Amino acid sequence: ITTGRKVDESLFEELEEVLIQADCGVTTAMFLVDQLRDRAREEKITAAEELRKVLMEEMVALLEKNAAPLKTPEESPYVIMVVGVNGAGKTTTIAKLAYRFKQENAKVLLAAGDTFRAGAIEQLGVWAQRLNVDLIAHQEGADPAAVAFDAVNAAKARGSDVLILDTAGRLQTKVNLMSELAKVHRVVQRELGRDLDEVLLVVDATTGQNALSQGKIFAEAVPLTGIALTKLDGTAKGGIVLALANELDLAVKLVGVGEQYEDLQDFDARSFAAALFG
Amino acid sequence: NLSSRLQETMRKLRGKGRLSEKDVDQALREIRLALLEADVNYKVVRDFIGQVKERATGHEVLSSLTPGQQVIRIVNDELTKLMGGTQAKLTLSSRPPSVLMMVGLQGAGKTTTAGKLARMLKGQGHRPLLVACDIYRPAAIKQLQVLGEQLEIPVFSMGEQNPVDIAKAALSHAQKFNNDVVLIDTAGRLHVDEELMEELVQIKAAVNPSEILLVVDAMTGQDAVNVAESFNTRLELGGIILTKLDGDARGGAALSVKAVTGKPIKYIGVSEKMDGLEPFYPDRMASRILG
Ligand SMILES: Nc1nc2c(ncn2[C@@H]2O[C@H](COP(=O)(O)OP(=O)(O)OP(=O)(O)O)[C@@H](O)[C@H]2O)c(=O)[nH]1
Ligand SMILES: Nc1nc2c(ncn2[C@@H]2O[C@H](COP(=O)(O)OP(=O)(O)OP(=O)(O)O)[C@@H](O)[C@H]2O)c(=O)[nH]1
Ligand SMILES: [Mg+2]
Ligand SMILES: [Mg+2]
Repeated sequence: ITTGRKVDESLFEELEEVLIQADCGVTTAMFLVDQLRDRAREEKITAAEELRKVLMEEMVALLEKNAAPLKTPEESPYVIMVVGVNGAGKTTTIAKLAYRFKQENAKVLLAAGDTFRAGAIEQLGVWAQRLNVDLIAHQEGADPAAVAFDAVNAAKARGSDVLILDTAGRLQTKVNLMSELAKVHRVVQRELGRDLDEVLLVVDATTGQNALSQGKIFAEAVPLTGIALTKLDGTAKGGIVLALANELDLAVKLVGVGEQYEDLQDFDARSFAAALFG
Repeated sequence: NLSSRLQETMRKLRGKGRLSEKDVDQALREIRLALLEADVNYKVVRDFIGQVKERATGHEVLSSLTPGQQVIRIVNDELTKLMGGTQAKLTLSSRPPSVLMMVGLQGAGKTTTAGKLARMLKGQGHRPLLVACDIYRPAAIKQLQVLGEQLEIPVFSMGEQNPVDIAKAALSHAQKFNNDVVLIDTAGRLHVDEELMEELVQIKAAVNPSEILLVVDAMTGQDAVNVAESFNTRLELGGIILTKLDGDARGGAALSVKAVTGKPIKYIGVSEKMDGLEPFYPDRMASRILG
């Protein structure tokens, strides 16, 4: 888009268009391009290629603003709680995390906290079996707080290095489900006697502006430590994470790029920004 | 909301005397913003605004005492028209069993929707058969079986065999056991996964569905057009089902998908439960999108 072009208003508009089409949202797209206009003026940028480079820098700066990798393990068990709307990729992401920790020789325990959806417990059970990790599960319809309670105590009793808790998908507008989530989180905190190491919000890369509502309301229910962006192997650009960084200070820690347990990567702001324009 | 923002814009403009085409452009800019914030695809918005502009700069707006209201009414009108009428009717074959296929991206809600449709069909006096053609996702077959049990609707499964063979066997089973509608649940897949898209083409060729339904998550953003276009080009869709409308997603994907495929949105998913299926009403969707 920028090769051989001169820097004029139509170029700024086209760059804004690219950002909007990547799901950055109008607010964040305008924010980035306004910043770009300022810098173009201050730095007297006349080459379009230079402009693109500056926009990349802006995007990376925004993405790295609150960025951090997964928390370094301190106390055992290292506890991760995974939350998000229906179908985002929570259960699959947990399988990927379990694999990653197993590769690091950690003793992993999974907890089937989705006691509602048909086949949810079995789904995590298949992953546990494939990865040869233990699973704490009750029956379908059980109280998810009870599962969480048992899972933390089992992790302590068994000397697990890592405990990953799955939760049922829920739309953020369901007040009772969001308070259920807050309750499960409190139970884990209490049984652990400290904060969780990670509370990850799983966001589907195909999601549009609704991700902002997801980020805002899930953050009100539980203290989110980061985002796992899934399905980036599709054609969606996942630009919503720029809006999440810009408006909610939420940072991406992990990226899902497929349906198998190896398909998990650490978030890299630079390659993400480059791919968005690619 | 858009209505009040537009009133405000128009009020300021009105203060200048008679409304000009340039003033209406300003109102259309607000509309454009609202549509983009609602996740309508960028190009679809551009085409739509272009389409609406002619009517919006006509006599009915420029001479109105409440031009803001007029513009919104026109936009709402045009949006509703664009999204088609209410077509909450599945295309069944005149010679049963009819085959319906659920297709779409990962996690869109296909399996859940298959259960909902089966329940609806049973309630209408049909004898549906659910078919487990997702052989990849862990416990996908189990998920469908649990739904079938809850609904007291039979589920045909052959475990992890070739989905094309499963579909064919399910059709014979339906003929033998007098099921008049066969609902095939397929695995979620990316529209850019050549191999898996070809699998759908093969299932279609093997069992000749009377309708292929694309299941789309209502929170889908700009990518909705790419997905819908690919699935439609490869399979010739019969209709679309938009899920998770019980959330607060504005659902602009509805407009994008309709605009790019021309195919009707037939139903919407409004809960995780099996009775959470409703007909699609374009006028309600239009207001929701405009916000
Ligand atoms: N292509 C692709 N598919 C993914 C990715 N992550 C998850 N999926 C698929 O998305 C679908 C939903 O994944 P789940 O893990 O069941 O999602 P969930 O959030 O646990 O869903 P619920 O528990 O029903 O809310 C499955 O078909 C997964 O294989 C990813 O990174 N890429
Ligand atoms: N709130 C709500 N949840 C829904 C709706 N439709 C489906 N879901 C939920 O969305 C999640 C994904 O649904 P599935 O039916 O497993 O989706 P799928 O398309 O079959 O997923 P894959 O087979 O992995 O591609 C589940 O948690 C469902 O309960 C709906 O209309 N409203
Ligand atoms: Mg799950
Ligand atoms: Mg499914």
